[in-house]
Amino acid sequence: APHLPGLVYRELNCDDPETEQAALVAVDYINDHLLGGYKHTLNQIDKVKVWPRRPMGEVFELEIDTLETTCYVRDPTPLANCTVRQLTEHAVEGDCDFQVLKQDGQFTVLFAKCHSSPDSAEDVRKVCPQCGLLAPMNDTKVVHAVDVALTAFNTQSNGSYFQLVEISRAQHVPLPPSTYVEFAVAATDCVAKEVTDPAKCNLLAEKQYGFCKATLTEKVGGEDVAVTCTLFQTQPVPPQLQPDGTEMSNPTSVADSALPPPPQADPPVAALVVGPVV
Amino acid sequence: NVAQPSIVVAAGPMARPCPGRIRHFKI
Repeated sequence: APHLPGLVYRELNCDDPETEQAALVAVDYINDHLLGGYKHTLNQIDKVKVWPRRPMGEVFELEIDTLETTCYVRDPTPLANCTVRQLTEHAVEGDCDFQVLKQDGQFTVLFAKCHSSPDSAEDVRKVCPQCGLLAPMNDTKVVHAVDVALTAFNTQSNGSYFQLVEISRAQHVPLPPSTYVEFAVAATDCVAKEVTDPAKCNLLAEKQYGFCKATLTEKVGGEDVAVTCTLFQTQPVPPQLQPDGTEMSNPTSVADSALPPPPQADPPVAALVVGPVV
Repeated sequence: NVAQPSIVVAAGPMARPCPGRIRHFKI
């Protein structure tokens, strides 16, 4: 075979500022592309190789570890203000491989592959014998707890009827026997007090997401639920291109007139907390 | 057989071995 010129990569320190810059661009990429769950933050840079790229630039080949934060992925809170989920809360780690192009001082992600995994139950038990462990999202108690919590939230709502987007986290808590759940919701074009058939409600064109935390406590002869939801500001409708390429103006939702105006934020707040509803 | 191109590491100051520092905690 013809002799190929040796491929040469540049070794770089994992804590080198340039490496960290590339890793932070990679973490932002994760959080911008996650479809659900929680934002992740950089925990450790495992490996880095810097390959030359013809005709110009360099490709940073990175292996990074991340940790899940407590911020839901659609929460507008800046990542720097998001708390890292602690070991006692049953932490979740991400392992990612990235290729990040550096050209003209700019970093661009070329390739990303990540997977996340929760800490082992044994490790959680080591640091906190009585802490709750993560439960499967399709666990019947989890689904029931979310159902009861969302019903309680909609029952007290004076505005839109909110429907479930995803169950993002759940734990069985031993004492008192209860189920702790976190889930995402979105406003629909129905008025909560007037809903007869939730299946007829549609998500608003201008998405308004919310994030709820709830505890369903079992007791003799029944159950108690406490739920608190944080509603995020509405997200503008992405412009839809007409066949000839022109952008369509925001389609107004027909139910807008039926709904009370969304709570005006003054000054605009990123989120409105509703609850706890017991 | 296709010769595997030899990968040569550029000479330079030895970078401190990776992995880098842990910013929060290790699972």
